[in-house]
Amino acid sequence: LKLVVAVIQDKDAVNLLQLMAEEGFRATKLSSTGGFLREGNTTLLIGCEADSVERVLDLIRENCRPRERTVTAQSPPSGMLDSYAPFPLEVSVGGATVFVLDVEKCVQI
Amino acid sequence: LKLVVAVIQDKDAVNLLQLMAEEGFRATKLSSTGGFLREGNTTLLIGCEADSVERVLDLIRENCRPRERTVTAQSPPSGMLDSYAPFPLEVSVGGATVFVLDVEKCVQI
Amino acid sequence: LKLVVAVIQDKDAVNLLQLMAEEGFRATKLSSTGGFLREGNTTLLIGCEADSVERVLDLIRENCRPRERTVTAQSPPSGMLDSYAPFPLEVSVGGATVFVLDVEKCVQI
Ligand SMILES: Nc1ncnc2c1ncn2[C@@H]1O[C@@H]2COP(=O)(O)O[C@H]3[C@@H](O)[C@H](n4cnc5c(N)ncnc54)O[C@@H]3COP(=O)(O)O[C@H]2[C@H]1O
Ligand SMILES: Nc1ncnc2c1ncn2[C@@H]1O[C@@H]2COP(=O)(O)O[C@H]3[C@@H](O)[C@H](n4cnc5c(N)ncnc54)O[C@@H]3COP(=O)(O)O[C@H]2[C@H]1O
Ligand SMILES: Nc1ncnc2c1ncn2[C@@H]1O[C@@H]2COP(=O)(O)O[C@H]3[C@@H](O)[C@H](n4cnc5c(N)ncnc54)O[C@@H]3COP(=O)(O)O[C@H]2[C@H]1O
Repeated sequence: LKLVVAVIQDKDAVNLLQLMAEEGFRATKLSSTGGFLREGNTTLLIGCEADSVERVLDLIRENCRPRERTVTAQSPPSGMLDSYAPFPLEVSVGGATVFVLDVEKCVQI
Repeated sequence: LKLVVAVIQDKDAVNLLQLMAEEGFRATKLSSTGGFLREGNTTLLIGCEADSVERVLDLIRENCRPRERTVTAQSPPSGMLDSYAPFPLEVSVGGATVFVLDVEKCVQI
Repeated sequence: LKLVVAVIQDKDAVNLLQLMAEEGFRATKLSSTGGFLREGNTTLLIGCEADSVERVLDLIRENCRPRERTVTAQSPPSGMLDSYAPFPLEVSVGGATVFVLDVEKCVQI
């Protein structure tokens, strides 16, 4: 068994969860925040058989798309304090960042 | 060391955490949502010694029980759109879904 | 690749995330609750190369410090019900509890 940890954009969560449920995949949704942009996003925990991982990744690829975000950085995201004037910054946020972990034991009560 | 990731029902969380603390087990609680029913539940992260995992699982078994949920599915949980009329659906939600992960390194600061 | 799961105090989160971003480390922040004190804290998920783990741990050590918490336990944290009179309890909360997990596969979409 594997645990798929997928950080996705909020906009794609409802649709992806629906399609996953239709194929019998189970998931738990956690509200999360991006470390860099500090904007809300979604972290999914998906426990599935090892040979289903590729199908889960396909569902994520097909339903989670990258988007451009224009942010006016309030405080500089890096150590640029001295030369900094707030200006709009175009940041591309990917569709998903996915980690596949091995599960030693799974118990359903 | 192992990391036990346990998705449980909100109703059992306070009691389980109290009993775990009494036995010296440490845990962190995350608010989560079920992917299918979209109802709030609880995800616990429990770091413990490998030979304590069975005791932690016993505490979970003894304190987390299945419950029936009657839901009137607003939008059909699967691709049944054409023949769908909203009617009460009886769904049995288990006491806990638990994943045991191996921890390579643990640091307390 | 490794997934670093770090439970830290809320007070240290913003500063640590800023310093990590400056070094190009990526992280996702989850709001969490301590199992024992039931107070809010922060759980970070940090996916990084295996040979960056030590640097990430150093950043956590340098920026997350232990603090004393005085709590008046409302309900006894353990089975002391009969002899219990509410009195202030001094609890030392560590800077961070960190679990390093192995990642089998990482996909960015
Ligand atoms: N130090 C840095 N310097 C320059 N640009 C940076 C940066 N950190 C992030 N970015 C950019 O900002 C986007 C949003 O990052 P954020 O941390 O808010 O939101 C992230 C974070 O919540 C999560 N994430 C990405 N990589 C991660 C990792 N290795 N570990 C944990 N979470 C990760 O996925 C979300 C989207 O990430 P994605 O890479 O698609 O998109 C990122 C990336 O394009
Ligand atoms: N493999 C896994 N990976 C990650 N998280 C997992 C998981 N298996 C279970 N969970 C988590 O545990 C909760 C209870 O699951 P359980 O299987 O007992 O109880 C489930 C199950 O009886 C039923 N169910 C879930 N998905 C279904 C599906 N695709 N088709 C039919 N019934 C489903 O609805 C109940 C509530 O599901 P919900 O998703 O709201 O809430 C789930 C979900 O948050
Ligand atoms: N093995 C583990 N697995 C998962 N999460 C873990 C963990 N060890 C620590 N944590 C997380 O880190 C927070 C701080 O733990 P720390 O051990 O520094 O500081 C702890 C510790 O000094 C004390 N404490 C916790 N459990 C105790 C117990 N059963 N008996 C006596 N003291 C306890 O209370 C402080 C706050 O604990 P709290 O649970 O509210 O909050 C914890 C919990 O959210």
